[in-house]
Amino acid sequence: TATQGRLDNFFTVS
Amino acid sequence: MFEARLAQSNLMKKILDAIKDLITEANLEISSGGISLQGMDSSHVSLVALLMRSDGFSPFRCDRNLTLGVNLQAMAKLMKCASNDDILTMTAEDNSDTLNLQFESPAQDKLSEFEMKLMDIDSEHLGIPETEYDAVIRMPSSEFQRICRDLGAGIGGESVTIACTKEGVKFSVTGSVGSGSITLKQTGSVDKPAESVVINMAQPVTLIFALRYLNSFAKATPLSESVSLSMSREVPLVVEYKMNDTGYVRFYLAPKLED
Repeated sequence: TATQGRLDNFFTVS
Repeated sequence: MFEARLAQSNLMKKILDAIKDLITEANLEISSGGISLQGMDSSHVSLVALLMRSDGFSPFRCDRNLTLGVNLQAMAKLMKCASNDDILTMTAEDNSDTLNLQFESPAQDKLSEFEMKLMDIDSEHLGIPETEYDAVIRMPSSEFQRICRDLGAGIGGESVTIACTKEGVKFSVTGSVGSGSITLKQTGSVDKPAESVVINMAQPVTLIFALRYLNSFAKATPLSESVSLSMSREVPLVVEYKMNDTGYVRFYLAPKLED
């Protein structure tokens, strides 16, 4: 099984 | 004062149709460089980035940077009032709470004018780091659309595994009725770039994605004859539709990570 990642974990809020 | 005149309303219709189901409202950022937009879907799994460069408009005027909060679904409905080849002119005064849309027939015998209410939208702007991707695949956009549709509708798959090697790119799913895969090989000749499959690869890469997002991205197919997929291990996929030389619609999709 695989867990859906979230973009918040890859990109920074600027 | 902001004014942007687009030769064909059709382009704006296609853009809105491509993104309105993923993000329902967004801020249009207007600057001297053109019109840009960035927005995440409500589950923060995918992101849309739009750029329409100012040189795609004639004229394009922007006296000061503006942020126009737009309900994209409402704007898409409004744009349906324009014929595809109508000239679109968008205008807004500084500090205005409306965006004016004007559709003019090519023969200049019909003029439609609409005022669309703007909204205040709190949105975070995400910094997207420059990435050297392990693999960049360019293929006909219609082929990508077909693959996503077939793997979703045909097999009932939820997750698609995309594996890219020098030999080709393989899309595999396991679904309710069984499993399946579609492999595209790199095309030998590049006489017709729009019909070619081209793989630029530094190293093989395999990632898993939710298929329904890819199907949603494929709504941008009318924007461009070809699409590029950029992949690196454990980073978001980038699906890019270029609009000639005047801009792009990019979709970012967070991968599924093996437990």
